[in-house]
Amino acid sequence: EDFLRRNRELADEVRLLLDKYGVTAIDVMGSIGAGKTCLIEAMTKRLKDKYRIAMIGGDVATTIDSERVSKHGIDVLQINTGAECHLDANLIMKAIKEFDLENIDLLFIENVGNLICPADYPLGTHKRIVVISITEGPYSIVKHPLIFREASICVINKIDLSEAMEVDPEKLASDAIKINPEIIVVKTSCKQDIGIDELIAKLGL
Amino acid sequence: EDFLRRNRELADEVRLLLDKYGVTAIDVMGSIGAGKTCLIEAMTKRLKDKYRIAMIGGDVATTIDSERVSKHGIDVLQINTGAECHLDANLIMKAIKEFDLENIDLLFIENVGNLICPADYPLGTHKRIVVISITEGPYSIVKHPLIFREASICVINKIDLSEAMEVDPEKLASDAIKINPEIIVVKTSCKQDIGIDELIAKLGL
Ligand SMILES: Nc1nc2c(ncn2[C@@H]2O[C@H](COP(=O)(O)OP(=O)(O)OP(=O)(O)O)[C@@H](O)[C@H]2O)c(=O)[nH]1
Ligand SMILES: Nc1nc2c(ncn2[C@@H]2O[C@H](COP(=O)(O)OP(=O)(O)OP(=O)(O)O)[C@@H](O)[C@H]2O)c(=O)[nH]1
Ligand SMILES: [Mg+2]
Ligand SMILES: [Mg+2]
Repeated sequence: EDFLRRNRELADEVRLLLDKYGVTAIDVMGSIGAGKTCLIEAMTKRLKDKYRIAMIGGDVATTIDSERVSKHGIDVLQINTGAECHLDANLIMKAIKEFDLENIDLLFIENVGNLICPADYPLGTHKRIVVISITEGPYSIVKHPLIFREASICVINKIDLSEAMEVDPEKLASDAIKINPEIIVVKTSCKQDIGIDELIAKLGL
Repeated sequence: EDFLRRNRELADEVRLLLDKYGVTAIDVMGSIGAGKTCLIEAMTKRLKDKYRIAMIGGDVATTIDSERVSKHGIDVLQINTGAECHLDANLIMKAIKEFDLENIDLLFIENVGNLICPADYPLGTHKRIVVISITEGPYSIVKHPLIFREASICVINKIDLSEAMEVDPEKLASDAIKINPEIIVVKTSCKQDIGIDELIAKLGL
């Protein structure tokens, strides 16, 4: 498929540009409402004195997420895809040119909520994480093997609701490791501020 | 886009075939883990003495959902798309030919978990419903206007977790009605067996 090859080439160009300016970029993928924005907010709050942070938000519609993150005093840019269910390297190349890359150390990119197509479109980032929520039930990992193969970190969020949902975070973690033995699994509750420091450490930030 | 036009033509052919055999078909779309399978199971349990029911399950991978539904003693068929984030009329045309349509009154089609692409691919069904979960937070409807325009019924599931999530089902319902004033909103808790009879009534079953 030419699209995917062309995307990989552009992703390599994005990486070259980011590395030229010493910007570390993280692609935050995950299902709808899993907690991607909450996690970016929680990490931004803890890291904004250590790094100069920026954020790109990807959604089909609305600027809700970038507005939430901009309240923490960092530069944000919202991409509305209109109908595409994933971000791609072309959109990211255009977006990063809008930023003053000289004055950024860390860039969070929140991908469109979807566990399928974002896996096929690397964006040129240094790390790709995938966020799922306990509230989706016990099968959301086994049903979406590709994205867990592509990501280096799997975040299992909303563990505060494990009992209410009768879903075992350990089973979900072992599902991810079966698909990708290299993947690092971090269990979080953004609501109760659990696991955020561990996630930051595993990202090497 | 030729794909979409071709899909609409095939959807019309699917509908002709369904109508020839008097089969009512319902496209159950929704986000990952929203409760699509649970709702199909709950409706099947209540309706299997009234209708001869069959189910087609669509997922990227696994046969988990069709196996769950087949336990209720109805014919099922699992479609694994491999990488596609939506079902399309071509896949459904092939699938329905596997069934003995003479002996089916009602066909549930569970679409791939995704609030974006399924909207663009009608399957030839008589009704399209879209299921979201309270646990996705307050924004999953406003962020995905297209699918709520295409569906005739919006199900807001897992209302048993409204307090734990601090999410108001009324706000979500009004989001759906703003996008599509014709849409019928039904609030359910599959876990507590709430709203299932209302959903059945609104589907005219
Ligand atoms: N109980 C609980 N709720 C959470 C947690 N993390 C996030 N939420 C809630 O889940 C909902 C969605 O969170 P977001 O951060 O907007 O999720 P998202 O993945 O960015 O969502 P989209 O960008 O819309 O796909 C919100 O109502 C949050 O308050 C958690 O750890 N526990
Ligand atoms: N608390 C609560 N949990 C529910 C409810 N309905 C479904 N669940 C749980 O939510 C999880 C997902 O339910 P499913 O029916 O598999 O959802 P689905 O939409 O079919 O999921 P996919 O096909 O994987 O996209 C399971 O753990 C269910 O037990 C509900 O009303 N309340
Ligand atoms: Mg978000
Ligand atoms: Mg299902």
